[in-house]
Amino acid sequence: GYYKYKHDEL
Amino acid sequence: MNIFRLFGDLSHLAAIAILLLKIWKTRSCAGVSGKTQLLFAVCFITRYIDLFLHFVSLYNTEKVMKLIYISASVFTCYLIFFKFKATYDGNHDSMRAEFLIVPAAGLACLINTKFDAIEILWTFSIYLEAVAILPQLFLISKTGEAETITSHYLFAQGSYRALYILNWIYRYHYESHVDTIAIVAGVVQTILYCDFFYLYITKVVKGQKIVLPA
Repeated sequence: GYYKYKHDEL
Repeated sequence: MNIFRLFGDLSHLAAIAILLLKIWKTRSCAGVSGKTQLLFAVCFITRYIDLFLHFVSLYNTEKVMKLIYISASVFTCYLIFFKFKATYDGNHDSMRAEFLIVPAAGLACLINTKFDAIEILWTFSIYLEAVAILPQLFLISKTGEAETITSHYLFAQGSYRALYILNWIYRYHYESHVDTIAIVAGVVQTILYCDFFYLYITKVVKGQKIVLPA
């Protein structure tokens, strides 16, 4: 499935 | 969130606070590279651009931290280039920042996760941060010494990304989370501090000042 690439770090 | 990332962010905040205090208390930015601070400000703005695009309520600490990083780095640049401009050591802060910005921008267009504006900006910010400290290290090598407070700033600044490496190891092992671009750039960034870390551990901790062989 479509994996929303999100940078979750500062 | 894990302990390494928490202490990494705290170390980063400490670095920003130490530098601000040093400039504000001594009313001087001698020994501080204005270019490095400009590059850091560019890193924060390009990395946290989402704050400006779709403003979301400051519902979590992450948004607040991003705003603190951006405002503190811009304020530091203001102190260096405007308020205490007379004490800015321009002729020693002579590394060409373009030689860092252009390759980082070029590489961000070549090696990225997704070719879209926000992602390219984020990647550019990561690559730029890896080399942003070079003008500061260059300035210290030219002046041949670093004030003790500036050494503490550099130690905190270097430790932040070193702790992030431990965070990435932790997240790989427990969350099988991997952000290759951030990891590679973070390792390069931390390696650039190695000789400074050596000097800091062997000298500053013993109360001596860092004096480089001229």
